[in-house]
Amino acid sequence: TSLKEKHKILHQLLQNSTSPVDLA
Amino acid sequence: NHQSTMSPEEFISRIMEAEPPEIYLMEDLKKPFTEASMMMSLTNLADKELVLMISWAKKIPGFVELSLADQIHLLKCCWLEILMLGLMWRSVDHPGKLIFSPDFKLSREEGQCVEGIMEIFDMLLAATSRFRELKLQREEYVCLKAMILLNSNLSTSSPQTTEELESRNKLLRLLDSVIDALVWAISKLGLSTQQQTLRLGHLAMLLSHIRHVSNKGMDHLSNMKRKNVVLVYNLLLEMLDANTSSSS
Repeated sequence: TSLKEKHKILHQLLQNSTSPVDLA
Repeated sequence: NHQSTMSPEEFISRIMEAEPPEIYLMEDLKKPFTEASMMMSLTNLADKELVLMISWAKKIPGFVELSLADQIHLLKCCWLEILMLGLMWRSVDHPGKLIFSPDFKLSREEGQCVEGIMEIFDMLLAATSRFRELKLQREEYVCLKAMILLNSNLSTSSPQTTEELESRNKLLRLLDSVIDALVWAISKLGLSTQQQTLRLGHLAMLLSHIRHVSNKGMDHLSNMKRKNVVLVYNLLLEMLDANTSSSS
């Protein structure tokens, strides 16, 4: 959990399939 | 695992397809730069590139099959090296210039306005010159980038769980695949066996230089943030904090 908390955005980008261009 | 049965040719084809699109800074650059304006442009661009880097990593065959913890560790260790290798590739045909993006190009002298950055620019330009001398090919470049990612964090602790052990074994097999792919790419250049071996060695040795410049760059960025020269935010902040806290 701490790893996920520490790297929230990175974790989210690794897990989701949303286009990174949209997120940028 | 599919990547172990993949031919080197197919592996390279997949990592070529994974290449991120060209990215633009899309800012009105007011010249001459100030220390703050140049650092702001550099960090804005890095933040945009980082988002695309995550997407790129996920397309490296086998990467998403590693444990999430390993994926995070690898990316947080190598992100600046990956950005720097991309910068070198874009700059390879432009001696004396650093092509951060098509709309953000700097000469080494322009680095004078940011304290401590010219030393880093010179190291980046030196490595770029070496790639120019070696006539680095695109296939080799994509292999080197994948090697940086997969070789970025050789953990010293032994895997504790089955999942960790499996992920570590997958990572080692992935490294085998990317080395095979680079060897294959070099074999296509029409060199003698000895020249191929030397080329592999020279390319691999450049990776240690990139790691060194990245460490310098990380220290520089942390100092700029600490001195409030630049506001670091979003994903870049997370990556920078991850790096500085792990090294402290």
